[in-house]
Amino acid sequence: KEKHKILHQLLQNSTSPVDL
Amino acid sequence: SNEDTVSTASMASTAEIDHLSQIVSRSHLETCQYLGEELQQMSWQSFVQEEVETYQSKTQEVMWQLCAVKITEAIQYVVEFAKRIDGFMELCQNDQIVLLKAGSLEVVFIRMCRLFDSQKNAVYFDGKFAGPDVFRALGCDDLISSVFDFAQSLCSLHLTEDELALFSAFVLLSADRSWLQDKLQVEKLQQKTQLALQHVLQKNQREEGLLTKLRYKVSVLRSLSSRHTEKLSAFRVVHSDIVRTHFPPLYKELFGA
Repeated sequence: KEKHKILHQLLQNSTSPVDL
Repeated sequence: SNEDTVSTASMASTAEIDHLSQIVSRSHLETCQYLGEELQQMSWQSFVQEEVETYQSKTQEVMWQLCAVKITEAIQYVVEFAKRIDGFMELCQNDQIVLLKAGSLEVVFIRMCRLFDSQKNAVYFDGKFAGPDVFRALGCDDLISSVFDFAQSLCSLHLTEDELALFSAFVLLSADRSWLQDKLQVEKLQQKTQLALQHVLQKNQREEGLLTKLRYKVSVLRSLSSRHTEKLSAFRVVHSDIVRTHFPPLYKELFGA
């Protein structure tokens, strides 16, 4: 999990860091 | 009654396929970095010679970093695209990550054809349209030239947004990626996506051989993606500190060893 921390976060966030 | 069952089953499946097409197309449009209207309003201005030279005179490290940032931005939109595809979030998280690590850059290459000017052989990059010579400082002319060739060839197919959307989903949901835990579930999703793609191609009255051409593109995409990884590894050998301290963390997670 540590290895893919950001991907995990992006996948779990319902709101994306990207301003869509 | 047997006929009824068959026709109900095929109707249900058609409805399911239609639904998937709609979801994937909508997800694609919602998560494209540049929308159709924005593309139309874009001035499609190219870098002038002086600007090209400015990019060429950057150091290899600075140019790599700039491209890593741009690729990472594009990939964040691809992650959102994946999340909105029916069934993707039902996969276990290992498989979601495997598919994104293997396929997100390939989808960026597909999406590149929306921002590609075939006549000028130029791609939208850092605010204007850039030819392959803009990327000379990277020191991978062969890969850049292959990426541009790919964009030219994909553009020549004149895919609609629906077709691009389903082709992107088909590539992302590749069931033959290494390290998948539940290959079968991914395979089912990919098969449904392929049916939806076939259905849209038929609906759009596209030529018979288009699906075969797209299948060939899948292997080209894999080669581009693995060559990118090789180039990054070679770059890291010389500039490991730059990668560690200046490259986007998401980029490192996706393409790092």
